[in-house]
Amino acid sequence: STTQEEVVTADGSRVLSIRI
Amino acid sequence: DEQHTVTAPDGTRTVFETSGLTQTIRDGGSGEILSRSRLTTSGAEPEAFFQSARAPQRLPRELKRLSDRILQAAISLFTTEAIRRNRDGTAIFAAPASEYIPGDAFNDRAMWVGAVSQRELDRLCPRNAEIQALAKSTAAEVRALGGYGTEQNFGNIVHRIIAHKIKSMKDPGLIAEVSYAAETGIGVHYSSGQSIRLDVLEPVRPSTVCVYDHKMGKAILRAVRAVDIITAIQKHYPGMRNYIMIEV
Repeated sequence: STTQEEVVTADGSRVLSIRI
Repeated sequence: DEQHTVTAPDGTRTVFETSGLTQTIRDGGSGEILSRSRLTTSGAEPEAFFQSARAPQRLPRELKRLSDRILQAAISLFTTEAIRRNRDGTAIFAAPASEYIPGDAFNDRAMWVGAVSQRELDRLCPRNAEIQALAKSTAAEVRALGGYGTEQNFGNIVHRIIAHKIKSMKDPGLIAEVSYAAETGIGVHYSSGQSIRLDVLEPVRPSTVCVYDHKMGKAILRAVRAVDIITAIQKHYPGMRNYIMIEV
């Protein structure tokens, strides 16, 4: 299965993570 | 197995692709491979990758800018990994010493961000479970006694008692409450100005230094602060293979 998650860090960067 | 896209506040994207122990870092716009590293027991090591012979040569200042961008993206990804507490594993950020030092020459782009298993952490920092347990039990003791006033004061008391317990052990394998000068890494009087104050150190000779930072309540160890701490540790213990920062 695939999971997807987006997080905004304290410095304003966005991290989109996709795991397979 | 994993793909992380870090979008910086200026809109530039950097992609980290992890397959097993190999991590590839790409430019999110062009797809160009910027770096490929493998996590080994010696840290992150560069791996060869195909580069177009027709790709333009980058000027030193462009390389520096690119290096800074990759480092910033890596730290953002590390912060994200570190706060995902529901996952099994511990966030790890591995990069050569020069990558930590602002303004230093950009040489080798070996860099790796991801999670290591508890088993791997136990191998590198064998006292980690003991330190975690000590912090947990001390916090519970202080909480049960009460009368500590503010949460800030609660944190200070817990810190002091943990340090006292570790010092009482008289165990050379654990060092509590030391301060190193940020610029030189030289030991200074605990908590003196401009110094990096450290809660607990576990030097695992010959190759590893584990640094424990106690955080109470909602406080978190920020990535920039972690880099400052590790930079001072590198100066105090030069030539180690692994410098590991653990938030307790």
